Amino acid sequence: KPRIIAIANQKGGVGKTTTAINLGTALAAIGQKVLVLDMDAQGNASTGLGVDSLSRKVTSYEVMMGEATIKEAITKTKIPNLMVLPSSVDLAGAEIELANVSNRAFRLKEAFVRNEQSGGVDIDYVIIDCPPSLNVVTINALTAANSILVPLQCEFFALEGLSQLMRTVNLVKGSLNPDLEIQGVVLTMYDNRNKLSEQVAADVRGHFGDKVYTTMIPRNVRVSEAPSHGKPVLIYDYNCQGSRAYIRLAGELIQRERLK
Amino acid sequence: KPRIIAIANQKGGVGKTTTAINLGTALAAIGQKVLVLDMDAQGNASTGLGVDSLSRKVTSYEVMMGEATIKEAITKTKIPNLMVLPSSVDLAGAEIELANVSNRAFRLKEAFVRNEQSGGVDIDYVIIDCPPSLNVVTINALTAANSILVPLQCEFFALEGLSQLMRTVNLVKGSLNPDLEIQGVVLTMYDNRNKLSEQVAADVRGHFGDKVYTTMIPRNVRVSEAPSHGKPVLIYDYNCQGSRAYIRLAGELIQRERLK
Ligand SMILES: Nc1ncnc2c1ncn2[C@@H]1O[C@H](COP(=O)(O)OP(=O)(O)OP(=O)(O)O)[C@@H](O)[C@H]1O
Ligand SMILES: Nc1ncnc2c1ncn2[C@@H]1O[C@H](COP(=O)(O)OP(=O)(O)OP(=O)(O)O)[C@@H](O)[C@H]1O
Ligand SMILES: [Mg+2]
Ligand SMILES: [Mg+2]
Repeated sequence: KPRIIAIANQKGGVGKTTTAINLGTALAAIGQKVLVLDMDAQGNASTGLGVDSLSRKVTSYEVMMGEATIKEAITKTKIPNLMVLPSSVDLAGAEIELANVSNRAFRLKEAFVRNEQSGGVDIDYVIIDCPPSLNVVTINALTAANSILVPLQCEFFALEGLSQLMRTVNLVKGSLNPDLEIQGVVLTMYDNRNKLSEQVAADVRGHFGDKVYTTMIPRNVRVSEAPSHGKPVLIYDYNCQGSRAYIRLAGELIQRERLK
Repeated sequence: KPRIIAIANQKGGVGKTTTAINLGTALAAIGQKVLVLDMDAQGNASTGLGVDSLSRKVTSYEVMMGEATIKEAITKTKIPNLMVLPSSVDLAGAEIELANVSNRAFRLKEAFVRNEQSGGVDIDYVIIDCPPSLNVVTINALTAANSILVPLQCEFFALEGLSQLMRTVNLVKGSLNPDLEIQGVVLTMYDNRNKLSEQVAADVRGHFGDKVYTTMIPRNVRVSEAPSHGKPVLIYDYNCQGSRAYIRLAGELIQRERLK
């Protein structure tokens, strides 16, 4: 059974997609079999892994609606050990389409259960990229996941949303998924020349203690250039600061998983 | 009757809130009476204008639900000519609460109509800060607005979402608000040391021509520090690059409005 990690934070632009793509790639590089599941209607994780929008025939939308299995929607990437389940703009309509459906929060979890029953797919980790909102799509991801990994941009507005996110996590844990854990908080776009980054980092470590990863992802222009080439930064520029940080992050994640 | 401008883009973290706060402040500084209407459950615009979460008694949620008038929800700020209508975390539930309501897209517009009928409030511009999604809240903003101003971060993923946003704008214009115009596109977090910024800027000007504002907002750390002091950057550091750019932006907006 794969470990399912939801990468979620309703604050926009904090590095959810960038973390899903590059943590996924780094885990694949160290031999784990990884599926990046794109649950954001924007489709940035699919694009960043080289799946162009015209070739997304079966997507996470069909999986959520029960019209396709996980196996049918999975696509290979050019990277060994790394697969992607692309998203579709139709996901933006899921909130309304599932409004009156009783098991609306469990659609994704049920898809994973059906996948296991039919023999499953050989995957060690599923990394779910969530949209910037606490809508039915993100709730499905949190209900299907073993844990949540929270990317946190080192900026003031990013701090503000944390308490709302934690309330939602506790609500999901209380009623939909009692096993949901906080896998950790990862500080992103850290800039050591700017005192705001240090203040936010100190503040978050004060609140979340050792849930905060030691590895911080620095702000690094190569990270933001990589998606325009349809490649993870580890492939685009293996030696840059951003790639090294995501490789360290994958190592730290494996260590934390082993300690459980 | 006030000019209503919705600041919208479903891509997260592109500078919607920062533009609502600072464009609003700059317009107020040049003598316009401005209301910043916070329609994002995160409440960043309310915080950035110094309205702490405990004092948000009547919010845009109650206005959307028809439980309060615009006049009742408006709060003064310490800045002359600038008022704010704060948001509430309850807005996150609006999608479900309005799912089966026939006039769900017109709630905000109707609130403005009722406001006019009761003599209105002395406002020249309403600047609406939208959440990072094309949900019922953003649709309400686009339906109530005269125009949409699109902040666009000079990054690759930000380009990807533009066509989805324009499709939604055309849908709203076609069925809910025929008068909706594209007020313009504003390039944000522009970094002239980074060739990606220049590429994105050139690409956007190619697509949108003179809809793209000449004024670009540079990436400037003072802009991201200001919200932690509950102040717009124009008050926090009047002479920094960020403040000057938002003052130029306000001037260009007034010029464009006059040309209509
Ligand atoms: N470490 C980094 N250094 C530089 N740029 C980064 C870094 N991480 C992310 N970015 C850039 O910042 C922007 C926001 O990141 P990303 O799109 O991954 O955030 P997100 O949380 O997925 O956004 P959304 O809320 O829209 O889904 C992107 O343009 C991305 O390329
Ligand atoms: N010109 C700028 N220079 C430096 N930092 C900026 C600039 N504009 C915005 N920021 C910072 O970037 C982050 C994202 O900006 P902001 O929160 O305004 O975007 P948003 O589109 O409103 O995000 P969301 O999608 O979550 O609503 C914030 O931390 C903000 O302080
Ligand atoms: Mg994303
Ligand atoms: Mg915002």
